[in-house]
Amino acid sequence: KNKQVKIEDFFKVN
Amino acid sequence: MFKATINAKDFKKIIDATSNLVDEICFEVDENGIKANAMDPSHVALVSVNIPKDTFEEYISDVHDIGVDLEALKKIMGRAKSNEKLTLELDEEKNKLNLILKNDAVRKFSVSLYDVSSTNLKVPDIEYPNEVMIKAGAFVEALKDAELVNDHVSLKISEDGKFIIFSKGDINQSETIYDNNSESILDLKITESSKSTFNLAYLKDITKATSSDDILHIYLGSDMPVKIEYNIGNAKILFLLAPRIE
Repeated sequence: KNKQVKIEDFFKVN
Repeated sequence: MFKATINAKDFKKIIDATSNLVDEICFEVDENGIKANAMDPSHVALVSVNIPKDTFEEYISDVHDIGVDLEALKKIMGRAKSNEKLTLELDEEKNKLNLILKNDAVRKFSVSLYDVSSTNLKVPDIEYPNEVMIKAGAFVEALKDAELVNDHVSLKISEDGKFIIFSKGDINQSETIYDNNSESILDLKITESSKSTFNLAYLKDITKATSSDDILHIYLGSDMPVKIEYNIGNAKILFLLAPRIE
């Protein structure tokens, strides 16, 4: 089953 | 000082598009125009609005943060007529934003400012391998098909360069396939196959305020947020939606 992730998780990458 | 005049129709659309995701927003105004970035309450999506000065018929502004309740603005703009001009005016003494609608009559509204301090939220600069330019109406139709079978949808780029909106339920499945020959597709810039899965309710909210002929720029990668951009007059609105990941 897939799980919703938060948009903030992608801030750190950048 | 902040005073700006714009056609009511464009501003209404900007507010409609934003308020589907966000309850309150801080407009950062300066001499160049109005900007606002906000996350939805669940921090799954981000909306960013940029209304440059040249969108306005009249624009005078110093630097201010104007925090407003979007539901209140939405209700007021819901009363605006498309042939009306809207003047936004900051009343610093009373701590209010005045909205003045003008055509036959002059109608004045005044909303209290929220202490929504500017969050300094920046839109992350993500590089995407794929970009789809598609008419909003076509994308919305594909979402409606997907909704028949599940509450989430995969946006895929196939190896042979097709854009696929795919949804799979326990027993049923839905798929809409676009390629370069589709009339609704204005451009496909593809460098690799990709797949990300998203919550359908968010995608519907993101596209709810669009007209069917609006051109969506959809940026896609694998297990990456989708970036969806479109223009409202000279203003630009951008959404980032985080994926669902296995």
